[in-house]
Amino acid sequence: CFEIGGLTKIYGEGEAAVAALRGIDLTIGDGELVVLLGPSGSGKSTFLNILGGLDAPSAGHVRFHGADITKFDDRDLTRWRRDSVGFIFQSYNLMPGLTADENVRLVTEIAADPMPVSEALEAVGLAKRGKHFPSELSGGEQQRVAIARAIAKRPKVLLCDEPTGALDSATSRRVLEVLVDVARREQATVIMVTHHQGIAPIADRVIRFRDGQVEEDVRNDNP
Amino acid sequence: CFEIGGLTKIYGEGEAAVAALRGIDLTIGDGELVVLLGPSGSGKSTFLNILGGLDAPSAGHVRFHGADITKFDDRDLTRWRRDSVGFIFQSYNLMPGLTADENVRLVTEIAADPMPVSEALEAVGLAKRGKHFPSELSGGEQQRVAIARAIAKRPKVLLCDEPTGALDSATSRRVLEVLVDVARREQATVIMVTHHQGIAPIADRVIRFRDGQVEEDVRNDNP
Ligand SMILES: Nc1ncnc2c1ncn2[C@@H]1O[C@H](COP(=O)(O)OP(=O)(O)OP(=O)(O)O)[C@@H](O)[C@H]1O
Ligand SMILES: Nc1ncnc2c1ncn2[C@@H]1O[C@H](COP(=O)(O)OP(=O)(O)OP(=O)(O)O)[C@@H](O)[C@H]1O
Ligand SMILES: [Mg+2]
Ligand SMILES: [Mg+2]
Repeated sequence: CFEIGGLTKIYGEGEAAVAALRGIDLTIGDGELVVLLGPSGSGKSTFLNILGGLDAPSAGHVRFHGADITKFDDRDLTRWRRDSVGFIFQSYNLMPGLTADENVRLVTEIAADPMPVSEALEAVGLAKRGKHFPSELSGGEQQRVAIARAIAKRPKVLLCDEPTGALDSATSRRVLEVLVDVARREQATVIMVTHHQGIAPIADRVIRFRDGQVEEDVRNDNP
Repeated sequence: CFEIGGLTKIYGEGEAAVAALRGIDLTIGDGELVVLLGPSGSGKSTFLNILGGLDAPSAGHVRFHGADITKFDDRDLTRWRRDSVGFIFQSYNLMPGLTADENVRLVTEIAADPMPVSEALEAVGLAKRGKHFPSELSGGEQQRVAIARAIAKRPKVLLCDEPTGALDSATSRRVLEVLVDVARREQATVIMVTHHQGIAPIADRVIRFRDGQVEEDVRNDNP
């Protein structure tokens, strides 16, 4: 599981300092589906970035199966991100010079037991758009390529930052089913930042942030 | 008003051709608040980009108060975009090397009767973040700077592409009230692409796209 203690992140210094996370304590069990809610600016992306090894905290620790990610050197961080984490970024972060196919393949080529690229794109309804570049795709299509890229590596940990922000409700529902389905088969731990109302009922747990702290943590016993 | 006839946009050629818009006919009255819905990939952003003078159609026309925007030369297009249209982009399109203040000022400095920069940022709850760069702001904060930039010029036409996609429901509601309020005071025509359920009831009209065509066009007589 994830064991998070005293997680703190402060940007800038002095008067300009912004406390993005102010001491987060959480334990998240393996295979749990956690929904993370909270107002704009409350620290959700910062939290996900630290768990995914993309950023370092100012204080506190994050242990996954006993290993403290926040103390990893560059090589271990790279391995953590590459092998264990599927990350769906709030701004997709696709490589603009690669097609949709190539963006997914970049990740599956180095994975231990990946999904075929076509299967991942098929799952998000983009089987026919593989040869297009991100600039030739709509906002929601780019987001779906980012999702395909994350699920294709069959990760142990799936960190999703607003994975359906650009999608209409029918496409959102389909994409969420795919995400949850893949996660269940891999017994992956999923932490999903989302405003999508439909997901909270199927989550095991709903955590609410406010101003960099946990305001509420509700276990859902009837998902 | 906007008078749109036979608006068509085809990307690519031959087998790879994608028909993003397949003959759109619409008339939108001055001061109308139109919500534009439709599945991912149905042509909403393409439509907005053409109306905003950011893209040209393959066929058809768009007349605004009698002038055909699709026949404008570069100079008239620049003037149309700069003076008459406030555009909130699906991917924000902020200048990464300018602070939030400077991003808004860039637009107000050349406007005829702009809002003060501080007032625009205040309206979206970011009065204290003006000195930060986009990379130092959360997703929802970047989106709100993009909104401040669009309303600050007090445009005749407000084209909003998912303006609340990255915002939690409380912040969304506040931002939508601000947008509608500014539009009403300026008697601006608003075309808003959004999945946000809360806005359809206050719109004058809800238009639904599917596969590059108008599938439904419902006037709301009790907004
Ligand atoms: N440069 C391009 N080359 C090829 N196809 C393109 C290009 N730009 C857009 N498209 C396609 O045109 C169609 C309409 O795109 P558009 O961005 O207008 O959709 P949208 O309704 O805004 O979708 P979303 O809700 O996902 O943002 C999509 O299928 C998209 O992939
Ligand atoms: N490099 C930075 N310098 C200063 N402040 C920063 C920086 N990066 C993030 N912040 C601030 O940290 C706070 C938390 O940001 P974060 O992106 O985690 O919020 P969020 O909950 O994901 O918001 P949203 O829902 O808008 O995406 C915000 O106030 C943001 O402006
Ligand atoms: Mg965020
Ligand atoms: Mg779009």
